[in-house]
Amino acid sequence: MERIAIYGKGGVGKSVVATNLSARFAQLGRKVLHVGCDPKHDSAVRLTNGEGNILTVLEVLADDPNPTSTDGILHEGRLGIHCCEAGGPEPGLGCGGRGVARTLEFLDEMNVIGSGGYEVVMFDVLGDVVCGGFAAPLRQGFAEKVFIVISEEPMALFAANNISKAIHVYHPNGVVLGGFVASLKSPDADRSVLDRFAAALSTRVLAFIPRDPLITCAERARKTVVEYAPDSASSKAFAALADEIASIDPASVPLPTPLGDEAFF
Amino acid sequence: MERIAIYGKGGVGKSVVATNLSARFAQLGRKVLHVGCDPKHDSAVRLTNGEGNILTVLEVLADDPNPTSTDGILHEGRLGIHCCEAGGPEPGLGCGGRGVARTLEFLDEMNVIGSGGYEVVMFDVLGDVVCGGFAAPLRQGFAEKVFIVISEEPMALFAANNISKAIHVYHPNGVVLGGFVASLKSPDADRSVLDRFAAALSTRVLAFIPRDPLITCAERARKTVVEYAPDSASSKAFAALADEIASIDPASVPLPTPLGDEAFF
Ligand SMILES: Nc1ncnc2c1ncn2[C@@H]1O[C@H](COP(=O)(O)OP(=O)(O)O)[C@@H](O)[C@H]1O
Ligand SMILES: Nc1ncnc2c1ncn2[C@@H]1O[C@H](COP(=O)(O)OP(=O)(O)O)[C@@H](O)[C@H]1O
Ligand code: SF4
Ligand SMILES: [Mg+2]
Ligand SMILES: [Mg+2]
Repeated sequence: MERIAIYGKGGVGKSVVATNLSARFAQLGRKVLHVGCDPKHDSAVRLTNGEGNILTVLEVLADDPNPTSTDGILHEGRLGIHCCEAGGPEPGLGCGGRGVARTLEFLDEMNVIGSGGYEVVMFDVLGDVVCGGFAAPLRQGFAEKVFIVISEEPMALFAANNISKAIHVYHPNGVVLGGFVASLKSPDADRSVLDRFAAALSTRVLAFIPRDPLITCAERARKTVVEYAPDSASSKAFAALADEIASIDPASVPLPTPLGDEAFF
Repeated sequence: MERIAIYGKGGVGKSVVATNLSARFAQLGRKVLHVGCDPKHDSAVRLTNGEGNILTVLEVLADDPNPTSTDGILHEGRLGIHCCEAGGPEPGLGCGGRGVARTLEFLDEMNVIGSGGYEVVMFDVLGDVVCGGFAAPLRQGFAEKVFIVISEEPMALFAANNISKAIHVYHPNGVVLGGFVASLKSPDADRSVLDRFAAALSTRVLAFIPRDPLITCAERARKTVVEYAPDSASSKAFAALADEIASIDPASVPLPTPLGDEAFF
């Protein structure tokens, strides 16, 4: 079973990467569970059958705190993908990661991952602050291979450095940093800066996802780009990335070597 | 006493705004307390006398959990400004806002705000997730006037919307949303989009801080731009903003009207 977590700064491009990877694995015939773990709750919806905004786990549990089935929580989306969206509490009220923590608790209670027959489990997780619920996917039995989405913006690199520090904390659970996925904000961004940053952290950039207008078109058509435009540059990059991810042996991945904070000021 | 909090998405430009406002108020003769509340801990250092990286409150308390004075925690910086930097726990270990929570606890215990004779208290706070320690400056006795730094980027607006929701939660403490401060990432960003966004939330953009290369020069010279280049476009914008902030009567500020999350997808 591939147990993947996509982390990164808010807005850097995690959900585009995570939903396209889930769709790609499903196209290859894998049974996929996709879990949205960002209070922005707009990940799983990109894989659903025009349901629009699916209810988050926090919303469902507000009405029924002790559900006895996965109905209303797990949704079957396109390509046979099973999805759920954690949700987040209202800002200012309780832990921002509470939706993620409660969702993973529920998946554990219902033994969804253990008994669901999934071949790929994909967590799409906000990584601005790696604490509370946002660190929950790194605990035992959830994510194994973490991939951090970066861009050329300094704040995206600072967040990647912080997430790499968290990898150390959860390493005893078998969590590894599989690598970075670069999602460039500008077509003329300097890729060598990102390669050097990855090397400094003892990892590498596995893929550069080009800025692709077809991703915006796909979004409007409520599809992932690998479904909407399979021959596009970005779809080919996602297909290659999926193969790369599957070929990573966690046992041979070194620990990352995050930089001191001063490196960013 | 002006009790101000500068909130906004990570990297949007809060510390540039907050340190320049603190420096401007000090230039006008006010006694200022400047509190850095971002785990990135790079705010107060911009106002210090070349001390380089000042110790964060969390670091000091790690050695001495029950200090009996403000030594080592409050620093006198340039222009007579008193500053401290909250710090943050290591990612993956404990609440991301723990440094902020512990710092405000300390300020309370030592009655720093009540007895320090300050005329301006400035909190520079990370606003990606408004929870735990990051919401602490909105509690009784800390911030009164909140200003949210926005840019033309959608994620900065989504964060501003979330922070506006948190204003509702803490409104009973007398917290008000004074307005937005626009820090444009691109010189040809569409300002009218930001004015319309502010109007939709029942607030307004108080200032547009232009992208100014002198801000980068000032940073390298370890000064704020209002000290380094007082006649620059951005320095004039900060001076006008400081006057605008001082003229706001909290009792006459309406509650913001945040949009539903769907407005951002
Ligand atoms: N490679 C890309 N090309 C074009 N648009 C992109 C690309 N990656 C992301 N985007 C757009 O950027 C926005 C943010 O991406 P998203 O994946 O939702 O970020 P996150 O999940 O990290 O918050 C979305 O509107 C998305 O369509
Ligand atoms: N108006 C501006 N013009 C030029 N550079 C800016 C401007 N505002 C912010 N910056 C730069 O952008 C970076 C992030 O700004 P900062 O204030 O540290 O953000 P935050 O505190 O929100 O994380 C800094 O390097 C800063 O010098
Ligand atoms: S643990 Fe993290 S997400 Fe939870 S309250 Fe603290 S800062 Fe917020
Ligand atoms: Mg997302
Ligand atoms: Mg800052």
